[in-house]
Amino acid sequence: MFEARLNNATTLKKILDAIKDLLNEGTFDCSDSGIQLQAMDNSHVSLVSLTLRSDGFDKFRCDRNLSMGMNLGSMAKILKCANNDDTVTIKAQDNADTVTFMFESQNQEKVSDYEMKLMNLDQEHLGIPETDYSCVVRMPAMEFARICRDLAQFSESVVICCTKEGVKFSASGDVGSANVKLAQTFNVDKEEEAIVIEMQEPVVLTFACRYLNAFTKATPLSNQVQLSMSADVPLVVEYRIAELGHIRYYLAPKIED
Amino acid sequence: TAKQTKIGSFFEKE
Repeated sequence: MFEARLNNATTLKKILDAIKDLLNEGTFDCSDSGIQLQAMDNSHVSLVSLTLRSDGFDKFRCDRNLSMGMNLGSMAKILKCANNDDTVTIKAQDNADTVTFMFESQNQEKVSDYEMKLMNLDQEHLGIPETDYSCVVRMPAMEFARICRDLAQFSESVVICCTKEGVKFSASGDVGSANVKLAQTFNVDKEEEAIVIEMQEPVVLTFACRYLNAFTKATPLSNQVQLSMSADVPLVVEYRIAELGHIRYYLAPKIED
Repeated sequence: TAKQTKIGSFFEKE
């Protein structure tokens, strides 16, 4: 028996919004420690890794490890049927071929359940090694989303250059060129407005804008985003989900021929 | 021009 409950459907809706543009389907691996999903996008350029800890749920029970392959478009249709303040419970029997989403209104007067067929997905699982990154940047998630959106107008690619002075995002194309420089902040009133740069070595990396923009669909989940970079390895874009877990996106760099 | 790499070339299959 598997059962996981969140007192508010908003978080689950936001999580799905953060992954459904990149992934058509995904396997939710459930164990007593929580729920994990790892999947590459269709073109195998990026990887999504979602971790939801069992202690972050309002109720969590998982008697046996369970892998549930779900079509994320179908899941999105179902979650649209939940009000933001509904309690959502995800339920499945052991070895079941369906999963049930139950939504309960705050006053308990409306209870709906939606059963969805599970899929057998043959997805490759990649081992991601613990890495010490040359540069780690923490910045407001809204600011990162804004920069990715703005620079995508100028080029398919953005160059991220990080030094101890700051981080610079650049794009150049037919129209011209664009540069956005952010300096590390000192003495900001609110922690969520801070820009913090931890640098061991400077890095310059090139990434495809369309994936960065897809990652920023996670912005509603977190005030801050963390970018971890080292030369010639994938960028990690991490959004923490308060008291529940995190979503990490790995993006393969563009490398000069 | 820079060439897009694939994510699978950086991580080992499990």
